[in-house]
Amino acid sequence: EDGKSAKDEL
Amino acid sequence: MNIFRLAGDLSHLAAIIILLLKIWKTRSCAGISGKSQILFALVFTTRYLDLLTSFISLYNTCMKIIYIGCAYATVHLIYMKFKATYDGNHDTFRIEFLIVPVGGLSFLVNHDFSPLEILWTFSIYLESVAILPQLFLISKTGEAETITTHYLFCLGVYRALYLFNWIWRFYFEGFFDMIAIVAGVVQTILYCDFFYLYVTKGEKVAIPS
Repeated sequence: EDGKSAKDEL
Repeated sequence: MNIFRLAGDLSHLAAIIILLLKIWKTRSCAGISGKSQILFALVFTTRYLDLLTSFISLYNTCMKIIYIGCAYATVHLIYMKFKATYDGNHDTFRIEFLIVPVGGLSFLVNHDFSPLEILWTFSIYLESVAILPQLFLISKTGEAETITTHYLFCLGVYRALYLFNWIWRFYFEGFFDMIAIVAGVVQTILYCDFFYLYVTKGEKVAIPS
C-alpha cells in the first residue's frame, strides 16, 4: 500500500 | 487503528465540541474566526464526500457525520444566531489567498486525477492552513480567551498525534501517504508558535504582533 492515500483516516 | 490515531481523533472531537459549547454557553463568538470555521466546514465537506461512495467502518462513518454536523453548526452559530457578537472587523484574513493556491496545488499534486480524489487532496491541503485566519485574528486583537486557547491546543495535539500515527503506520504497516504527511507536518508547524506561548505564558495567550 506504499504511497496510497489515507482514506481510512479522518 | 492505533492508539495515536484514536487519541488524535478524540482530541479533534474535543476541540470541535469545546468551541461549540463555548459559543453556546457564552452566547458569543467573540474572538473566534468565522473564516477559519468556514474553511473547516469546506474541508470536511470535500473530504467526506466518500460517505456517499464507500463504507469503511461504523466508527469512520459516525465520526465523519459528527465532524461535518458540528462544523456547520459552528458556522451557523457564528454567522446567524450570534452574528451580533461576531468580530468581523478583526476577522479580515483573505481566505481566497488560501483557497485559490490550495485549489491549484490539488490539481497539480494528487494521487489520482479524478474529481473525488482532487477534492480529497484539496481538503488535505486546505486543512493544513485553515487555522491561519484564527491565528491572524488573535494577532490582530492581541489576545485570546482561555477557552479559545484550549480549543487551539486540542487542535494542535490532534495534529501532533496524527504524526505519531503515521510513524506507527509506516513502521508496523509499511503504509504512508506522502500528501497527508507533508500537509500534516506543515499544519503541525503552524501550531508550534502557539504551543510555545501556551506553555510559557499559561493559558492566556497573546501573540506579539
